[in-house]
Amino acid sequence: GKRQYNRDFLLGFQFMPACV
Amino acid sequence: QEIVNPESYIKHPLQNSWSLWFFKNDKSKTWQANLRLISKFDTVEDFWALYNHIQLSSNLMSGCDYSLFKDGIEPMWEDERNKRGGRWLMTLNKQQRRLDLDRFWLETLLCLVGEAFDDHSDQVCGAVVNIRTKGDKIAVWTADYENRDAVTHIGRVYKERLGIPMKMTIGYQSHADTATKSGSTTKNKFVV
Repeated sequence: GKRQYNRDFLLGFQFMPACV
Repeated sequence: QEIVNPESYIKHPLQNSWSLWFFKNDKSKTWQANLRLISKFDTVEDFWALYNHIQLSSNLMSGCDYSLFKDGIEPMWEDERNKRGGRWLMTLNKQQRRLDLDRFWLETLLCLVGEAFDDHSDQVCGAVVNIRTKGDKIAVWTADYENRDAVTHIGRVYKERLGIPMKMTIGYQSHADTATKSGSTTKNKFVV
């Protein structure tokens, strides 16, 4: 299926520490 | 042995790979020479890394554009994937640069990378924000102006996501009409 992400899910990652 | 949750180290892949372009109006150069590819990304994490690193649209100089397009599509009418298409156009008044521009553009980006238009997301080519003294513009570009179902679905979802009141309308124009217009306005093929 298509990888759909809703706005709240996406916004939740804005200030996450970067992956290492 | 320690089991590490994959959520903590695997980035979240997007359906598409996207390219962010920047246009700076330098009248001594050709239009194409003023257009620069900034970066590409294909995960949620890399989208934010780029977004958080660059200037907000409202801080750009007049004459500048940001464009976000699916990888392989250039942000111009002439591209094979754009030339039969058109755009849902939001024209903003001068007060809206302060009030609405940055949140409308971010919402537009989230609609694109999150594939907000369901089965019709495949028809989306990209989006453009134009910073202009006379009034800024934001548009979502789609591939085929004759695909009524896709165009109107995308328009309805987009209008709702931006929080545009029911009584206000936004229009969809084909790039062919925009390219050949004689006056300052292009006729709408669809309105939602």
